[in-house]
Amino acid sequence: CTSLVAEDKSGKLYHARNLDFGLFLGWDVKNNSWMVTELLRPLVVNVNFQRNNKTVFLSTSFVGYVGMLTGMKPGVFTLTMNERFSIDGGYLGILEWILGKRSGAWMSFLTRSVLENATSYDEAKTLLSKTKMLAPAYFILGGNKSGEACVITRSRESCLDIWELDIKQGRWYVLETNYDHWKEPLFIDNRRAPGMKCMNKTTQENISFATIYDVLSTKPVLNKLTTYTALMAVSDAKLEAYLRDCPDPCIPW
Amino acid sequence: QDVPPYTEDCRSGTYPPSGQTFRGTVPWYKVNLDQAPHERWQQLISDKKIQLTALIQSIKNLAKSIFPSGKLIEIVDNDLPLLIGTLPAQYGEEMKGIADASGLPLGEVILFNIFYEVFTV
Repeated sequence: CTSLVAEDKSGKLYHARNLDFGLFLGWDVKNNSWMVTELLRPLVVNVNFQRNNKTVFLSTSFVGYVGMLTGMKPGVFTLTMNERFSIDGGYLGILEWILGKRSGAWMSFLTRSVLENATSYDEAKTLLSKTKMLAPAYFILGGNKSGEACVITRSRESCLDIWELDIKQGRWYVLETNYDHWKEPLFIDNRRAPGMKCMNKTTQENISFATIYDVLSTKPVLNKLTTYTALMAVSDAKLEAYLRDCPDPCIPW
Repeated sequence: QDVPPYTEDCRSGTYPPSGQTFRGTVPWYKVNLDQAPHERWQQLISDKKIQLTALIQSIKNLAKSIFPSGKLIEIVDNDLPLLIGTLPAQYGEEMKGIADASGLPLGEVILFNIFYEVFTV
């Protein structure tokens, strides 16, 4: 996955992501594609979750999956999560859960609960950084005020790092793939450098849905695992999602 | 770049989406949180039952290719549903509703919903 939050010159925040899923889940030799990724695309839906006929939050989701990976509380915050791989992974959390140690939260239920119940950027940030979890993860959170955006790097037990926007220091966007931002990505899976190169080339003056979509359409940020691209602007309560394809030549991840 | 990872020059003019990298738009649905959790996803499942069944079947086929005995699917179908009572209440009920509406075994719906935890290694 690739997620980013960027702030334009007027202080407006944009949050976008490519959702990549299906690595090693069956390679279709004939069509040069991942089987599960192909089958996930028709299941992508945008959902308006309502209570008393009023929107509580918006999400881009997969039918049958009750948790959330991409969502927005209009006017309040936006949230995406990226997978964080670790030896101390979710299978250990599941094992603990089965054995009766149930103090941790399931990742996608936590994100859903935050989207449903948190009422501010700060509350969402606290919940995502402090709740014990069954699996490690990256949470990419955007608010509705200048400077409100961060990448929360989580292990199962604790928050390892919060990487925030810092306009004064020239950090007008944060971009997260599937590696700790303070370490080099795996050399065969470097989507961070091409993504950042395109963001830097775009410049803060020109950031918009259109230019962010351009960044997320550039290979290898766009790859064979990319299921959908979602674009969110919290101040406009605007969420757009598009199914993606990566024609050959295109890296499988 | 003609070799993997086929890095391109930064794209421009791709929005509004069209062309070879665009597969289609994403439909909108409403989910009413005032409804009982069991009922919330009925409309969506009814519209996408065939696609959801195809995905779950594909995952089962992959599992069978790794464990040809079918033991893994047996565990998913017979033992995973035992977890349902331990999951946060409304999500467990929603999964039961999805299983009922789609006709898929509850264990397979649970597996789909905990895929993230399974795949983070």
